[in-house]
Amino acid sequence: FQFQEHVFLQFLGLDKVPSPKKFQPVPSILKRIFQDQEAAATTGVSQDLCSVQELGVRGNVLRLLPDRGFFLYSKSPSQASSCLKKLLSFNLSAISRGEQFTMAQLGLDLGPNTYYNLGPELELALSLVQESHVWGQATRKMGKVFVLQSVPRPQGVLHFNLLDVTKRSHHSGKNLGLFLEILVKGERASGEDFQLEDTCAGLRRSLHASLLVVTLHPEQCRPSSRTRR
Amino acid sequence: AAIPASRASCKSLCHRHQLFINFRDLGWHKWIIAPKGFMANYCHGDCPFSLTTALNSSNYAFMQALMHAVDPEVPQAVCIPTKLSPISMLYQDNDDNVILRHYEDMVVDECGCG
Repeated sequence: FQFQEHVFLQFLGLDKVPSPKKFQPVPSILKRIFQDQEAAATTGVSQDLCSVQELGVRGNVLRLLPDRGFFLYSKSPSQASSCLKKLLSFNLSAISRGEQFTMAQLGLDLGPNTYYNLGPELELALSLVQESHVWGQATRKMGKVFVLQSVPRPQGVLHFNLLDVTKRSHHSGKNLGLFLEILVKGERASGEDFQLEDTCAGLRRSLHASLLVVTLHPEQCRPSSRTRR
Repeated sequence: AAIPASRASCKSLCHRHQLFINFRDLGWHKWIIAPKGFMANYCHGDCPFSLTTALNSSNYAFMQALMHAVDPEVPQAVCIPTKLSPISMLYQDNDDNVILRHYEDMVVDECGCG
């Protein structure tokens, strides 16, 4: 039976039998798409398997990549305006060369209303990190900030379109590395430090990042035909 | 010359055979999140010339069965899927990525001679 299993895994795009230690939570969007496809197949409704209507893009493979990054803690207390710093890292190696990217959306879950009633306004900054390995040591070079936005309240999940940077990282065979910083906006009144520390600690606890990638496998789906004039 | 009608019983005629594979039996439930199993239906049975038109056959199958009756060197029409439906699979790979993938033409819904 080993041989057939190997063939089946190849068909799924896997090298060997996956052995996850525990199942990752499945995001509601993937659950919904799966249930819709299953219902359509059962009722015999014809469906375009090469487009994801729920997301408005073409594609037949959807992947949710977990963040493999880590928090950074600054040694000097001088950077008091910084609430949270984290390197985000997404391993793109599971995506084969032939697949065409149609969507790459970063989801940042900032948790439920942790600072709903609190004063400090927060700002989120995202920049690209270029990782290189010299003599076995990883060095990181921060790029320009490409997202800078106020964090709304209540926060929940924020989404960012990272299609271009993800494509570029995948093309160069690298992981997608991002530097996330949450900053405190403006001056703080005395006595607000305690509240702020609470807010930042809460954010660090609840922060969860993932990258939703949609790709089109050209062997299974033809590229969209151009309409004639 | 008239072609003799074959005496194939109804059971041996081309039709869909239902087969469900439970992923748990294969140990695949450890990485496939959904569905729980796969409908591995298959087509099997005879395609006698006399019943080619009745067995959900293509025009080509009719012609092939006719040719086979005239010249046994020509292969018989065979029992094949005539309607297939897709499946979606939700699974987790070794990098802990959650993957949703759609596969076309995976489940046999109907069979016929072709």
